[in-house]
Amino acid sequence: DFDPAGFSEQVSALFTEWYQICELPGANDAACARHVSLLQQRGLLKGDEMTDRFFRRIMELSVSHCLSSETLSFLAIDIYAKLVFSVLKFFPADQGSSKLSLLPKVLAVTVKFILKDAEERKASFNPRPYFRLFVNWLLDLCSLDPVFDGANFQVLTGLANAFHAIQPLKVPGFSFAWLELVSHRSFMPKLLTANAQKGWPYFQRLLVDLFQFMEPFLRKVQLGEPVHFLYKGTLRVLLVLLHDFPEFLCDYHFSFCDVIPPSCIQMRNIILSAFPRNMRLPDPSTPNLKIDLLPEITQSPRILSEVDAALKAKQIKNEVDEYLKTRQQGSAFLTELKQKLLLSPNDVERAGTRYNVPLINSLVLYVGMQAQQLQAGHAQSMANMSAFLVSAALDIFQTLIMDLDTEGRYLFLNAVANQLRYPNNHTHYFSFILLYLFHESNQETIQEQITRVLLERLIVNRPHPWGLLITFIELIKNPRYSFWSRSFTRCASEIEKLFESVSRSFG
Amino acid sequence: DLGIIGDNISASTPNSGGMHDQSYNLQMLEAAYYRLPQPKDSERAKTYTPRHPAATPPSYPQVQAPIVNNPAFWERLGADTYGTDTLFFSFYYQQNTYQQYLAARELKKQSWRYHRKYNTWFQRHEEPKVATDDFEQGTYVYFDFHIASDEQHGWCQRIKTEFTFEYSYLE
Amino acid sequence: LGLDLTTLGLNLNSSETLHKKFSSPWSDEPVRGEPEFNVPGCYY
Repeated sequence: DFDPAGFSEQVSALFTEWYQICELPGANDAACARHVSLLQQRGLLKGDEMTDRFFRRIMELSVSHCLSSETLSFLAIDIYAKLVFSVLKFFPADQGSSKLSLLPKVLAVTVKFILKDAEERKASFNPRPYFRLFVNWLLDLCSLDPVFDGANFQVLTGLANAFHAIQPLKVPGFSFAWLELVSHRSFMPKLLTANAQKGWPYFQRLLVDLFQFMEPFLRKVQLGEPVHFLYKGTLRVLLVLLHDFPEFLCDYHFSFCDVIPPSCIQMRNIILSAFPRNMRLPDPSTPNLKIDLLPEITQSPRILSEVDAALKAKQIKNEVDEYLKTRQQGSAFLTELKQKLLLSPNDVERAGTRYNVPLINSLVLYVGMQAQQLQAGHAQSMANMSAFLVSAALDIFQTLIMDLDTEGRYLFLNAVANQLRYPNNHTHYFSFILLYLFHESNQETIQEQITRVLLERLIVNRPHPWGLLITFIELIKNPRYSFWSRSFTRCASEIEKLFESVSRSFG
Repeated sequence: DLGIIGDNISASTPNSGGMHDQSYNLQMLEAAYYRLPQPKDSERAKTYTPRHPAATPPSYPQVQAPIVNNPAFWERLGADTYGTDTLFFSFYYQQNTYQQYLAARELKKQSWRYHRKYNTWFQRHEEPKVATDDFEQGTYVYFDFHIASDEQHGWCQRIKTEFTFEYSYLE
Repeated sequence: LGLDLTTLGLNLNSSETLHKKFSSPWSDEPVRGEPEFNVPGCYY
């Protein structure tokens, strides 16, 4: 509904006054503080509907001023950003509300404004005024002076929520600006280091927002220029995370693999190659490397994603638990399992596959983790894998590898290979599972497919996860698998050359 | 508390929570590709804080006169026979300001070249004896500061013969 | 086969953190801090 009569003129006059204050040379905190209390006296900063109208009107003025000239002028946007910063800085905090109580209100007005503008303007939506507005806030609010003692985290999460609300799936026309803001050096590092990793879930959600937007385009490998540009920008951000915050990628690898399409091998390898900074990885091609003697190999990796969420959503978690516990022979669980992993027909088109990939990922990792916990209960040394030979988990994996069709088996093997990372007991267990399935399956097509899943992750440009390398080296070196005698290793001359070059390059 | 990660189907379901279909997303992304944020969108006018502020009586102007940011002013200084002291003064004592850039531009117009290793400006005194793609060699004037005695010191220019100016050090 | 990730302008072997100089996802140039033209000591 419309603003009260005369409201718009009143706000314009106040904004003009604010502009004149900003134009005064030299710092003018006193003048700023006076203006903020004037706004408060006019009842414009109560945090009620009038507050929303006030900031929305100023936003209208600033954006239209910015877009009024061919070469965008950020003058009005900058002083609007400064007004918000000054309101937060000089707003007299009464007992109840904290200094920053208005920030979520202002951000909510900003988000609604952007959503509406983008919906109305569609392809002629211009993201740059809003980009500039947020950059101002990132530079001012995120490098807060002590007056906001420790309120940085509220600011960071407020901005993170705002970015989530205008994520690319909601405002595709803001995608490039959005990624630059989310990865901004005044924002991303602070959100990932503030308050002992409490910001991690917020940033994980933003990364998932990005992957979910790109997923349908990345699945079809031919990328148009805009998507390729966004993809390269994403790689840069992931490389900064890999270099500076590897633990973040380690701990959330599971949810990222859910939303990265299987065709995005290198991007997924970046995430799977992350390892804790305090860890030294032994060179995988070290002769006679004793993996099971590594101290880290018996430690569980930290996984912050909800591994069993998809199982619960599909309501099959109880059946899985039941089978793992009782291993009831002849139960319908195993025979019906494949059917449960299929998508309903009308979801196939959108997902680009007949299978529910997050469900397969969840089933594989959850079953593997349960098997290890069960085993740990028997206090056997976790390193030696023979204890796993007789287990419900193995029944499930062998059923899947036998029952699934080529596509289903590929997705299942991918879910297993996604656990081949830095030295930990998941890497060790799933490496054992892959090699065991290779050895036990008497169908060469399955052996070939296992090889393919490993190989396609190795022939892409670096980085390559440590667990992947040691598994492949074990497969081609250990005579137990008589790898080189398999016909598929010589099915064509270039394949033969490929295997030789890969095995040479990995020692 | 952030809830489970919706599997990749729900995200692309049209109109689920204001989501659009893929072709719309691609269309908007392509339009955005031609409106990328520019580097200047993230830059802010640098507010200059003197590194070694000279204490002056309050009656003196406390902020710089706007004319020091006017390119024409520096072109005038560069062109007239005021010499180069003012240009060098601004370059070294007004660092990270627009006027430093303007002064440097005028010095370049007078064929001074900044040497990043020796942190000073050089000017050919005559045509170089040797000039290759990587360096030039010859006699140069370079801008220096000399202290003859406690009273007698100041900015000066010295001659340096047989000097090799490697272009990798040219700023 | 993916990209050669060393060509994206990030010094992946740097012992320093990358995020401090991360200019943008679109650029392969790190943030150019203010160039330091140190006045040689003798000039003071």
